[in-house]
Amino acid sequence: NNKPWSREQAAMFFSDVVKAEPDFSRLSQSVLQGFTCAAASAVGAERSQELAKVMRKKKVKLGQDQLSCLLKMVTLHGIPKDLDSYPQDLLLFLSPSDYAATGNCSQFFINVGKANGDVLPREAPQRQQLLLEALECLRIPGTQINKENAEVLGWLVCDLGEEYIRSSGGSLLKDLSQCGSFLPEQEEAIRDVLSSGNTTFGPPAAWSAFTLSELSGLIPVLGPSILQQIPKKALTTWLRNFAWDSSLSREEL
Amino acid sequence: KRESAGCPAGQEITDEVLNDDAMPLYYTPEELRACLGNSPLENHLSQFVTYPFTIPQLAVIKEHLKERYPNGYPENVLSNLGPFLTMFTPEEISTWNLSSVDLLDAFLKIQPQPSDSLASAAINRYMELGNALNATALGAIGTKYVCLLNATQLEAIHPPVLKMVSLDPSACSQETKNILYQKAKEAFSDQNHLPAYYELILPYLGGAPAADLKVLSKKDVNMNVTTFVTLRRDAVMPLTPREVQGLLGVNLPELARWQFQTPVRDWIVLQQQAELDKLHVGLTGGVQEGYINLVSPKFPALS
Repeated sequence: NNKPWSREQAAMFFSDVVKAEPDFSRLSQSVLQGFTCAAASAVGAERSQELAKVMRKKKVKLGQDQLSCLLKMVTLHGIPKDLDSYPQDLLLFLSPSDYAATGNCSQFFINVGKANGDVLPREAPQRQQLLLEALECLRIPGTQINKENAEVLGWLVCDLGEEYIRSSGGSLLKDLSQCGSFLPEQEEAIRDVLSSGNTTFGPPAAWSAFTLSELSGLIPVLGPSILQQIPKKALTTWLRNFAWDSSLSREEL
Repeated sequence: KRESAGCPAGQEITDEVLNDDAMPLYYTPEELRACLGNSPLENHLSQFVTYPFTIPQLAVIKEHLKERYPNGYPENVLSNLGPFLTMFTPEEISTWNLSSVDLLDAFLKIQPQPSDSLASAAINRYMELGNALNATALGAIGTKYVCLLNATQLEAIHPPVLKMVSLDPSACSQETKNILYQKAKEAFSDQNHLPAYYELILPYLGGAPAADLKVLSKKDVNMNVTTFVTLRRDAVMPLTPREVQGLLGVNLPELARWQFQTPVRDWIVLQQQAELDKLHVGLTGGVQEGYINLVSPKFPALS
C-alpha cells in the first residue's frame, strides 16, 4: 500500500485483495489506479459506488476503459444524484441531462472543462458531442468566444474549429497552448491570429524569450514565416534555455 | 592534425564549446569537419546528439566517427548515437558488434527511436551473434518492435520470459499474435486468480482460439467491446449469444453500436434472432425462425 505501482501492477491487486478490503479509503492512490473491469463484478454495484467516491477523494487517475466500466457499475441501478462526489473524469461519459439531478449544465461543463480530456481519444464521438452541448449551454451563438467562456471550456477548446479560433482573436491562445496537437486548419488559424499581432503578445517582431516560453505549447505550429519575424536574440535565448528539456522533436526544433 | 589545421582560430571544439548548449549548431559543415579533429567528442556524445543539427552537419559527424573508429564503434558510441542513427543504413548495422543484451537495449532506446528497418537489422544482428531473446532483450524490443520478430525468433522465446515484460502485439500479423498467445497462455497458466489472469492475457487475446474464449465467457471478465472486435474472426464465429454475453458482461449493451461492423455483423448473421433477442440489447439481422443458413459448396474453377 505504501509503494508506487504502475497501473498494470496495481491491476493484479484487484483480483482478491481489493475486493476483500472492507474500507477502500485505506487503499493508496497507487493501488486504486489498478481498477479493472474484470474485477468489477467481484466488487459489485454498491461497493463500486463506494470505491468510486474514494477514488475521487484520493484523486486517482483512470484510463478510458476503466472510467467507462466504473461508470457502468456506478449507474447500474440508475444515475446517482450526487455525481459531484464521483471522479470528475466520469462526467466525460455523461451528458448535462444525466447531471440534471446534481446541478445545472454550466456546473456540469465547469467540471467537464477541468476533467482530463486526454482520456478521450481525438476521434472519440463524445468529444464533439460534449463541445456542441457546451456551446449550447454557454449560449455562445456565433463563433466568438470570450476569455471567461474559454476558461469554462478548458480542454474542450482544443476541439474548436478554425472559425472559432479566428473570430476569438487572442482569447483562446492561453487555453490552446495546453492542447497537445492540432488539426492542420486549426494550426493555420492559430498562425493567422498570432501573425496579425492583435493579441496580448503583440506582433512576432516584438516577441521576447519570455513570450516564446509563454507560447511554448504553440511553438511547433508557428511555421517559418512567423519564426523569421521573431528577433534572433529572443529565439536563440529561448532555444538555449527551453529547448534543452523541451518535448519537441528534432524536426520541430 | 590535418583537419585541425583548417579550423578557424578560436573555433576549436573544446570541452568548453561542447558544454555550451547550442554553440556547435552554428558551425558550418566545413567548420565542423575542420574543428572536430581532436575534439573530446566521445566524452560529451550523449549531450552532443541532442543538438538539432542539420543533415549536412550530421553527415560530417558520421564521417568523423567512421574515421575515428575504422574497426567498429565501441559500446559507448553505439549506445549514444541519438539522431546520428538516421545517417546509418540497415546494411551498416548488420556488421556492428551488437554482442550484448545491454547494448541492444541501449540501441533500441536511443531517442528518437530507431526506424523499423534499423531496429530489425539490430535485432537480427543481435540474434545472429548467438544471443537469446531473454527478458531484457524482449523488454527492449517491447511493443514498438515486437511485430518485427519472425516466426523462428518468436518460437525461440521461453514462455516464462513473458511474465517479466509488458507487450502489446495487437498491431502484429495474425501469425505473430497466435504464437505469442500460446506462449502467454503457458506463461500465465500458474495464475490462479481469474481477474489477474485475464489482465495478463488481455494484450495477447487477439491470438486466442474459440475454445479458450468459451472458457473465459464463464468467468465474468467484462471484456471491452473494443477488445472483442479485435479477436480472431474464426474464434468469434463459433460463440453462442450466451457466450458473448458472458464475455462482455456489463459491456454487452455497447455491442449494439458495433453491430454493423465486422466481425460483429458476420457473427450476428450466423445467430438465431430469437437467441439475440434474449440479450435485450437491440441486435438485429439474425436468422429468423424457420430459416436455416446454407453454406454454398465451393467447387474448383473449371480449366
